[in-house]
Amino acid sequence: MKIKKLEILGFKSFAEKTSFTFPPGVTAIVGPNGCGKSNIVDAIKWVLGEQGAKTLRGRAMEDVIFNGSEKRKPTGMAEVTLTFSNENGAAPRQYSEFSEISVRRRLYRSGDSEYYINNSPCRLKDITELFLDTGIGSKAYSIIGQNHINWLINSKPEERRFVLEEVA
Amino acid sequence: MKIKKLEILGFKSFAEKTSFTFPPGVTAIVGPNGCGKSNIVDAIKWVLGEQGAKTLRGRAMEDVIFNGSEKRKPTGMAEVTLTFSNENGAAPRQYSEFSEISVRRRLYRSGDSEYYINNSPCRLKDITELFLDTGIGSKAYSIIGQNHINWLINSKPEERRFVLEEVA
Amino acid sequence: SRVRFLKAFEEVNDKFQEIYTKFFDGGKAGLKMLEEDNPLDTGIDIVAQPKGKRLQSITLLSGGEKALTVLSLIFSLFLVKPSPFFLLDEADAPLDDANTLRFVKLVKVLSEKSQFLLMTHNKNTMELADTLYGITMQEPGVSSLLSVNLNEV
Amino acid sequence: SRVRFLKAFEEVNDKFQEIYTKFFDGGKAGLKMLEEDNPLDTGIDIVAQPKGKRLQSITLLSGGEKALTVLSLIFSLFLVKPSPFFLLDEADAPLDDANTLRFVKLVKVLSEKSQFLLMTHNKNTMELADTLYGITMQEPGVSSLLSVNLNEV
Ligand SMILES: Nc1ncnc2c1ncn2[C@@H]1O[C@H](COP(=O)(O)OP(=O)(O)OP(=O)(O)O)[C@@H](O)[C@H]1O
Ligand SMILES: Nc1ncnc2c1ncn2[C@@H]1O[C@H](COP(=O)(O)OP(=O)(O)OP(=O)(O)O)[C@@H](O)[C@H]1O
Ligand SMILES: [Mg+2]
Ligand SMILES: [Mg+2]
Repeated sequence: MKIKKLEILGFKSFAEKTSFTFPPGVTAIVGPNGCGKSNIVDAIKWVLGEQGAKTLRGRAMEDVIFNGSEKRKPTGMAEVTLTFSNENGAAPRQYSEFSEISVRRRLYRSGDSEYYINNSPCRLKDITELFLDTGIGSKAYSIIGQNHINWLINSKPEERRFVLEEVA
Repeated sequence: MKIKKLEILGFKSFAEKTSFTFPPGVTAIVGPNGCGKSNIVDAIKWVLGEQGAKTLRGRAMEDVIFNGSEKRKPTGMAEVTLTFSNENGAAPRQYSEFSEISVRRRLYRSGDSEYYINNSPCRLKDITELFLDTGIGSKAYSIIGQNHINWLINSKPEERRFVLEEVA
Repeated sequence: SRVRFLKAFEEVNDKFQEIYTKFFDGGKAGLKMLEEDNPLDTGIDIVAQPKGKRLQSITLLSGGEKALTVLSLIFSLFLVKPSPFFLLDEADAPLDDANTLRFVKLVKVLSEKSQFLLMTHNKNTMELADTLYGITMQEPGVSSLLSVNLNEV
Repeated sequence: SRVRFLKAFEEVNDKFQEIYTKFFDGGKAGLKMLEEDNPLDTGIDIVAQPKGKRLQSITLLSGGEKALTVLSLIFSLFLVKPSPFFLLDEADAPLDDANTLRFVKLVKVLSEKSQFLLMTHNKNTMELADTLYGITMQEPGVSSLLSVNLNEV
């Protein structure tokens, strides 16, 4: 499964709907301090099921919903959608006939949260199962947050097993 | 008290005696990854009394003694000397007639450690008292280690009182 | 000592706001006592609001915004009680070019009253320095000082 | 599952050594099981020895050496079990110019099998990229995507 598209709406500083397509090869994301680069990393971790508000630099999960700016009021919902291409049919059996698979997560100010796979509602568990054994996930070895490069060195020996088990 | 000179011998990667003078203004210390820049910060923290091996990135204090290289054997002692000019007589009374004040710290592989002020043996307590109220010290707000810039933001509110008390 | 603490708190708070708005071209910053009626034990909160943004928890700030907030606070402590030297080990690493230049300009001003030792890989910072020391491991595993003349850079 | 773990351990260990010596032009790196007779529960130690230096605890390594050690390990995991994408947020920040170039060269090679998304302020890294996305807050407090054509940089 390759990432094709990311759509962010109302998540952190992305008040308006913003879409990214991911061409093959290397994509550099640049911009001044505080412009929203790391918020994109948080959006990807979040849609893949991240449950810890602190891992997303917030105090409560509600902190991921656009909280307003000088000229705008806070919004009531955060939504992130990540679309993968499934050409080689790596997805689990029930999704194998789809050429594209999209996962979506929503959070409302009320605290209600919703998950979707290909636009049909599902549970978080379904999303975690979808990505089992694909190397995709909010804790995957291939996602390294800002200032987090040394986590493998600073962690305890038992915590490091986790990455080896992922590839085993 | 202004820093005049730093002399390092057998401390971490500084096997040979190395002296630095500090001209006024801004001094940039540059060099490739792993060449020894942060070891200089550790040397300054250590001579000012730092007691935590972990703060100096080691497991035991012995890790600060030059541990050998491809061509050299480990040495038996680490020594750092920091010399200040005392033109404005900011040092405590018993040192006020000295125009220069130097502090030295030594550690032997045996575990013995020695402290000196102006070449005469003293205790760690004497060094801490010497710098009381001067703004100099291993935990001073003006020493920020690598990747440590956010410590004031990540620390608990009670821990932050410490820096305000320092300036009060 | 209660009076001295309150005085220091006020002074640092004022300077913090002043330096922060210089760095961010606006915005607000300050210190908050969690228990105002108990100045000798209270914890201290740091409040920072970059220009044009709503006030939020400082944990939501970006890497560069956090670094500049801490630098503003450290420099405001200095203005209340000067320290003879600053030792900053790659404090400019999270900053973009514009903020690195703001940082070095402020350091240049403060360096009239205090010595600054900056470990850095950033060319903008190197260009500002009065003196440049190169550290090398010409002999593998052994550090030595390469005296660098600024004109050679 | 014990057999699978041991096989993955061996493969990652081999690749880790291979990639590490590519980064550091030499040196040694490896993984160690703390309890060899209990592969299903044992903790894992990381061992890294830059070229020309004695073997020491990894905590004594420099900021840049630690970053390169972790990147070597992550890339060796990838070679054993590829992940469809990498998301690295300013992983190049602690690296000097020489190591940044080594890092980007390796990324370029691996990007034939996987997509790389790199957040960066480093010009060397930007030059390597196939695509550049600029994020801006033209409206203060609101992020938007500035579509940047590489030729314009
Ligand atoms: N819920 C939210 N609503 C609005 N803005 C938010 C929200 N959460 C975070 N932000 C804002 O997003 C900004 C941080 O963005 P981000 O961390 O992505 O910056 P960055 O581009 O990574 O910068 P740097 O280069 O400094 O790392 C902060 O200024 C913060 O106030
Ligand atoms: N006791 C010791 N004996 C010999 N070498 C040591 C000792 N302690 C640390 N070192 C070596 O010093 C090196 C680290 O140096 P330092 O952290 O100062 O690098 P640096 O110049 O700050 O690099 P960077 O730019 O990556 O931060 C390591 O390679 C480490 O092995
Ligand atoms: Mg960031
Ligand atoms: Mg360093």
